[in-house]
Amino acid sequence: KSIEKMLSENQEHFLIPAEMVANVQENNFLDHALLVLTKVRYAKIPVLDNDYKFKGLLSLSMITETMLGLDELDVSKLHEIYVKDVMETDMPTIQDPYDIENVLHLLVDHPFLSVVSNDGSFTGIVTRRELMKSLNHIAH
Amino acid sequence: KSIEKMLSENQEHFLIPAEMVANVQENNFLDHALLVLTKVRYAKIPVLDNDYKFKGLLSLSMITETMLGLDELDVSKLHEIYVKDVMETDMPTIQDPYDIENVLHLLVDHPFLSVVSNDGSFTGIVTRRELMKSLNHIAH
Ligand SMILES: Nc1ncnc2c1ncn2[C@@H]1O[C@@H]2COP(=O)(O)O[C@H]3[C@@H](O)[C@H](n4cnc5c(N)ncnc54)O[C@@H]3COP(=O)(O)O[C@H]2[C@H]1O
Ligand SMILES: Nc1ncnc2c1ncn2[C@@H]1O[C@@H]2COP(=O)(O)O[C@H]3[C@@H](O)[C@H](n4cnc5c(N)ncnc54)O[C@@H]3COP(=O)(O)O[C@H]2[C@H]1O
Repeated sequence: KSIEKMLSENQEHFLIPAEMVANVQENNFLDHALLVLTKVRYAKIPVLDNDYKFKGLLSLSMITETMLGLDELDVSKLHEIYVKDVMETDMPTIQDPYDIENVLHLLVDHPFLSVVSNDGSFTGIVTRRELMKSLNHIAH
Repeated sequence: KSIEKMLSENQEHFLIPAEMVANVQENNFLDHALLVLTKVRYAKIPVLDNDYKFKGLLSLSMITETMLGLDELDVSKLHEIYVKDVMETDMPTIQDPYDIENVLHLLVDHPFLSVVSNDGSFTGIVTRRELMKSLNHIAH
């Protein structure tokens, strides 16, 4: 039985639903976003809009980048810049139900994939950890 | 042929050698470490001592945690705190040659593993990406 067949038999378990995913709003200021990312400690999290539509991804380095001044670190700008001004927007997303072969391929370069429905609504994420747990299971 | 057998045939390719791994020194101040992490954009990197011995791991959230004041964000402390004061030290490490079954198991909960020799010298890292490339290859 191929690896992909074994994985697709498990695939309903891969999705971490939206309510369990830390996120920020695109119209938050960076000082608020810094606080959220510091507290949840995830490296990168989804950015949503007011209607819970998926808009992009945000990490702490995108925020600290704006703090690098000519001579010293400057936090004052963080209350003037929006998440949407610095977030990443060129990431791939997947739909549900997903093509496991496509997911395996994308997870090589992305630690997680955002699952987004046709109308742009954020429904959850699929992570490398969930896949690796499955593979570990298959390998034993 | 089992997955593990196929993976161990590839394992000499898993190691990313120390010279290609971004790192900071345990005696650096946090402002310097923040600059390094912002520029390299890796989520978490190894911490070494003066003799290139492996000491721990550092991420931006460990640094920004120290900036959270009572009312506002405070960068001044970053020039007074050392990397070794905030770094993570309870991570597992692996040796070379590694037991692929152990590596698969540890990579479920760790995005990368530091390879450390008997005398504590840092020799490189094994990442989830390298493993997933191998698995993608096997699955086709
Ligand atoms: N609070 C926690 N509890 C248990 N284990 C934890 C953890 N925080 C991190 N880890 C472990 O560290 C890995 C890397 O997390 P990171 O935050 O860099 O990278 C994460 C993060 O950017 C994102 N992510 C995962 N779960 C999330 C969530 N609930 N909310 C927001 N983002 C999440 O997906 C990436 C890959 O996650 P994955 O689970 O494959 O891999 C995770 C997991 O194995
Ligand atoms: N500059 C870059 N070029 C190409 N792809 C990039 C990249 N930066 C990040 N990625 C992609 O994003 C994944 C997560 O990177 P992250 O920095 O959160 O988490 C990384 C980072 O904490 C560490 N790491 C990887 N390579 C490193 C290096 N050369 N120096 C220091 N740390 C490294 O191992 C974790 C897992 O790395 P992995 O390769 O499995 O997975 C990487 C890789 O697929």
